[in-house]
Amino acid sequence: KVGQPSNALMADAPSLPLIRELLEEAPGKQQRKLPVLGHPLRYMLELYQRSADARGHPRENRTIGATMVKLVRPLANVAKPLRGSWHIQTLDFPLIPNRVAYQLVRATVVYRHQLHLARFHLSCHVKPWVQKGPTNQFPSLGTGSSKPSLLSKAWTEMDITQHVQRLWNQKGHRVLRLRFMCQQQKGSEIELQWHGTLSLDTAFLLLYFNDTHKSVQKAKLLPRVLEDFMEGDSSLLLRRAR
Amino acid sequence: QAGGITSGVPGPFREHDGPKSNQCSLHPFQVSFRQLGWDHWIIAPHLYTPNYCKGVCPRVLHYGLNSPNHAVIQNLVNELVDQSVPQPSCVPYKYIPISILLIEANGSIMYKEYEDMIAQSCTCR
Repeated sequence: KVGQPSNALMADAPSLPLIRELLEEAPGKQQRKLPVLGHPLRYMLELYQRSADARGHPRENRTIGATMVKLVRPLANVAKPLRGSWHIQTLDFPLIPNRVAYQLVRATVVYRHQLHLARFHLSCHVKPWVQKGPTNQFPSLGTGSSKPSLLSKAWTEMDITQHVQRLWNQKGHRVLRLRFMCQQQKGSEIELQWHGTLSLDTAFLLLYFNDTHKSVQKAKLLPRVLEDFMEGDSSLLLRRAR
Repeated sequence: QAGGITSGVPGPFREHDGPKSNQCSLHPFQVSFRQLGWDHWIIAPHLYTPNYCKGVCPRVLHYGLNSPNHAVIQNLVNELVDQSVPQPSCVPYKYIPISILLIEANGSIMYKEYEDMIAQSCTCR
């Protein structure tokens, strides 16, 4: 019936792949308004505009190299102002498995490499969180990451695919723990007394997936025998019709 | 060959096909995700053009309709053997995907490409 909310329609047809997928992804109606336009949403809107036109048609020259990109925000954010000009935040990113049909092809951490708080300038970077102890549980990001690419004056995207792949293939509850480290720029006459923690918008994870089940391409050519029939023996048809 | 068939065969082929304007073709159609009741989790795009196929399938399925051989045979069966077998239907032939920016229930923001979401051409089958 026209006007019936689509969720009800969708509930009637959960067997259709798209509908089932939408039912799994679409939050309930109660989530009325979209979240405030924070940095992550702004970042994803820019990624969307680079990858699709205003009508939603994927651009031929898009460079994301994936059919799905998920932005994951940090769960916890434990700040530890250190002595001196360093400030470290521990960020936990939940790695929630997808349905089997999606394969992880790339993972990057996007963070603000320059922060300006009041009169202070800070330069920041990201490192894996390492358990204190004789053997480093995780090798430093240097092994698995290419040189950070400067996306814009505000954001840096650093590839951590190998780092995440290792975790991704593990069983159970997986959390990627990173450290967001900021150092007060030289020249700031007084020390920044940092009490609170930075908002959660200073760093987030981008997970790139590919759809592994592609629809099988149907045979497009007319089978030979029927082509002959269509061209060679149409008199047969003509006779029949007469 | 097809031309030979239609010209040699009396009226019914022509009357039946009706005017060219209502033959099987692609019809543009645009909806908003608000109309579909999905605007609370789809951020972009705002408008979506699924389009649709509508119209009569002609007796002679010319090559432009990309019809499979089975449709040609079904037409003949309907015409010459048993009218209870329906003529082929006017349905989409080629589709293109759509990119969507959405918010998941857990607040994750996602860019996703869905296959076969926009009808690009029609066929009779």
